[in-house]
Amino acid sequence: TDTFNYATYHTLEEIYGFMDMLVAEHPQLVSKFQIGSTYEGRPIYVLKFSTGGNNRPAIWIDTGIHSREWVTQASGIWFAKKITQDYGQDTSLTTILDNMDIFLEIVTNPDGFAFTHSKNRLWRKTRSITAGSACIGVDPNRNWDAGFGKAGASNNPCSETYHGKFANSETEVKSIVDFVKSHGNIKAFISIHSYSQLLLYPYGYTTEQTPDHNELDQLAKDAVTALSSLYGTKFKYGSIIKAIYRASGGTIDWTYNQGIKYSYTFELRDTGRYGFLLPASQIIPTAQETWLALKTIMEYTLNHPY
Amino acid sequence: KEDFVGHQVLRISAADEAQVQKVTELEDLEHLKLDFWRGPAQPGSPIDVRVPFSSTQAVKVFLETHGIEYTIMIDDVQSLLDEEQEQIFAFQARAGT
Repeated sequence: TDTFNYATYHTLEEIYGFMDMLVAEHPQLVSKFQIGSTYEGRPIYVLKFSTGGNNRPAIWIDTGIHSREWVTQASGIWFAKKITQDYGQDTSLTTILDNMDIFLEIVTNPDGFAFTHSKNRLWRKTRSITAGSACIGVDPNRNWDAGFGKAGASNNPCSETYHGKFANSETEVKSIVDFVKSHGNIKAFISIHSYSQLLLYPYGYTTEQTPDHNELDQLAKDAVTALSSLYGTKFKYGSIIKAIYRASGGTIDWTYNQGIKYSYTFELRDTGRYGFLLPASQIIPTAQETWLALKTIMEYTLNHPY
Repeated sequence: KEDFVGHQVLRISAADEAQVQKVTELEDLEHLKLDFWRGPAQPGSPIDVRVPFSSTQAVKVFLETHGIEYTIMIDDVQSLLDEEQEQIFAFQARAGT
């Protein structure tokens, strides 16, 4: 993985190949396991970074649930490599990994991602078929069982924000749900999207503030401060419904309601030039600055057990 | 592969709640085949929408009629995609040798 090119976009096969290489190089630290299969039958893989222990408290990071947000999968690859490089070198990450596990799902929507490479670069949803409709796919960030079907999602299968027939109808979502429930000890859940430079916390489906609002807000502030320190990239932060718009059935609303207090979602670069088509030259800077924010959240999670 | 020649991404600035509502109405017009990259939110928050070539005129007329400001964020989506593909091919060619 030292010669892997982190500054270009890769296909699903290349990413899965990268994951295998990383596991082979660091068998004591990294393992790969399958949490499910996609609608079209592709395996859904998660990397586990662990230094031992049994069912340690854990941090979950996922990238690429919206398949066209290519900088997120590319950043996920970079994060994976960074973890293996920094463990044993960086005191903070080493302490985190000596006490917690990190789960990283680099391609959360493999069918959609493959489709962006083969047929439609701007595909966002899953690839599941909806009976009675000519339109394909469900927005996997509207398919979670948190305010499912309420305002902030579409019931039109042709819409980019179609919520699906029922909560967890998408295997890509259900696989994570099952994993999170069976693990039972995930303490931070970070879902990474692009673009618009935001760090968000629950809720999206209601204007009601979470009981942890002040703490989540302060941690978000600290995280974006760390992020901005590298290249001066400006991020806003706040609850989903306040900072962007009402969105129901979203990932981190569900994880928060499951008891995962530190539930965040990122919207990575940019502010209005390239959108989802961020040039590959920006992959590494994007990943580097995001990593600083991730570390802030991970360190806080370690130091503030609940 | 899907062709995005002539597709533009417009950045819309809705000045008040009424303008946000107007843009939301656009979202419901399925025949325009709009793809909202950033959906309508509160006033002052940018709205980005990919507009197919065939709908460009209708959307711009709609926005101008209602006094809603916009800029062109991406002039031709396909040209950006072509650049992206060229970069990927160039990398693959180098990797292959």
